[in-house]
Parts: sequence; C-alpha cells; structure tokens
Amino acid sequence: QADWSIAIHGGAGTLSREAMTPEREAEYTAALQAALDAGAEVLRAGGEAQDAIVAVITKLEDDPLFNAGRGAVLTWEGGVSLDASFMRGDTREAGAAAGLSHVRHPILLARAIMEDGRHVFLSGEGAEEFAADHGLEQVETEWFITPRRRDSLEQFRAAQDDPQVSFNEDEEHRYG
Amino acid sequence: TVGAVARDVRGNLAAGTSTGGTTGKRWGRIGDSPVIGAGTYADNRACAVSATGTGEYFLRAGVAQGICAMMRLAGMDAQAAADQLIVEVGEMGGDGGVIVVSATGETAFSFNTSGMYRGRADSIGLNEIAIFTD
Repeated sequence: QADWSIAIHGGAGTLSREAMTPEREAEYTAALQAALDAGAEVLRAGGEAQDAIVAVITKLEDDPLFNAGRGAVLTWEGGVSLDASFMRGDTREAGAAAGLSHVRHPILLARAIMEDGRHVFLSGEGAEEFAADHGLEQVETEWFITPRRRDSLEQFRAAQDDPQVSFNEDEEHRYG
Repeated sequence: TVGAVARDVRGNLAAGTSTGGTTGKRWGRIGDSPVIGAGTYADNRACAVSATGTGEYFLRAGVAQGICAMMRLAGMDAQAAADQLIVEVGEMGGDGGVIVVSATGETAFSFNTSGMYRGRADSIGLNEIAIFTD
C-alpha cells in the first residue's frame, strides 16, 4: 500500500486524436506533469493532502491551457464566471464559491470559506467581498481572458444565428 | 475544469475542483459548478472525488458523494464505484469523468468521453500522465 497518493485532472471532453497535434499534446503533458509534481512534492515531504490539492490546482488555474482561472471559457456577456470547491476527508469540512470574476485563485477562496466555517457555499459579489476580506489576490477580469476563448465565444454566438445549429444547441442544453 | 484528490501519509484525504464553466453560459447558471456532493467530495472512511463534465447531470446523480457511499456501505472498490456512477450519468445524457483516491491510497479514473487530461502518482513510484482513452 502506498504511503501517499494523488490523482489530478484537467477536464474531459470531446478530445479527438485528429485535432491533437504532437506539439499541443506535449504542451498538455508537460503542464499536467508539472502540476502532478507540485502535488507529489508536498506529499513526499510529509505535507497535508489539502496542501497538495492547492499546489496542483493553483498551478492549473494559472495555465491558460485549462478551463479554470486564467484561460477559462467566457460567458454569453464576454466575462468569466469561475467556480471552485474544496473538501477535507477527516472532518468533512467543505467550502465552495461560484460566479467569481476577480479572484485569481478560486480554489484558495473555496478553502478559505471552508476554514472560516460559517458557510459552505458563497456566490458572486458576496463571495468576492469575502475573498477581499481574507486577503486573497484580486485581478481585473481581463487577466483571465485569452484570445482562444474569445474566439470560441464568437463562434458560439454566431452558431445561435444558424437555425440548424441553434436547434441542436437547444436540444443539447436541456440539463434540468 | 481542473481537479485533484490526495491521500497524505497520515491517511487524510482531500479533494478540490476549479472550473470556468461552459462557453456562453447565461442567467447566473451555477449548475455546471463543482457543487459539494456532486463534483467534489472527501470522506476519510471511503474516498475523495473530483469530477469534470456536464455538471447538472453530476448534481442529479449525486456523483461524488455517491461514489464514496458505494465504497463505504457496499464495499465496492474505487474503480467499480466510479464506473457505476459514470454509467448513470451517461444514461441520463451527461458526459464527463471523475478521479478518485481511496482511503487506502488506491487511485482510479473513470470517464465516458473520448479522453480526459489526467495524471497520478504515489509513494511506490507510480507516475503517469494520459489524455486519451487508451
């Protein structure tokens, strides 16, 4: 049995081998390995599981390859709406935040909410006020936005004007 | 979406998930966020889970907490429990995946998409990164 172990993900979706160039695959592999190494280093040194989680996720939040933090996808209005959650297994304390657009590392806010202990889930302006009160780094929304995600939003909006695509999107988005 | 689950040398588990949601989302939608119990969960008695995918389906299936409950109450291993919940998500029309670490340090991935950016490591020497199904 392993003394410590860790698993990470950077999202799942319609990834096709055809669309993945060797260069792009190498970029993703290197980014994932760096994040995994950051978490493993904490655990190898005897650190806590929750610190390993933070080491991994703050790294991925700063990497524009992934849909979290910088490089997140854009909302219909062209902004960002970031969410994060955190839980520890020994006490089952938990924290979560939704609808953020200024907190650089949403995972740190989720952890701060958990450690504060008054609530589990905060959203929007109130969550950002809480983040500011706890000294978490704030950035302009523009910091999160990348040209790749802006292009994706433009394509998404254009598709809404195509009757056939709009129909398909509508069918696809019946989540409730 | 990105996420991590870990077990430290004291046997404590933790899970975290962070996401930018979905392109073009409106109306303050939060169903695609990693809600505790659906997208993120940790319980030292069973496992820690982080999910990615169409969040509303993970909410409806209670995926993350469900995996832990199956392991704790039915004695399933991490892979079997994760696979079962991902099948349920798929049957409802959702897609995505989960990463799991058990109370004994076993790690598992399960997803119904063509790939998931993922990696795992442990104190025995496991160190792997993968993207596609195989």
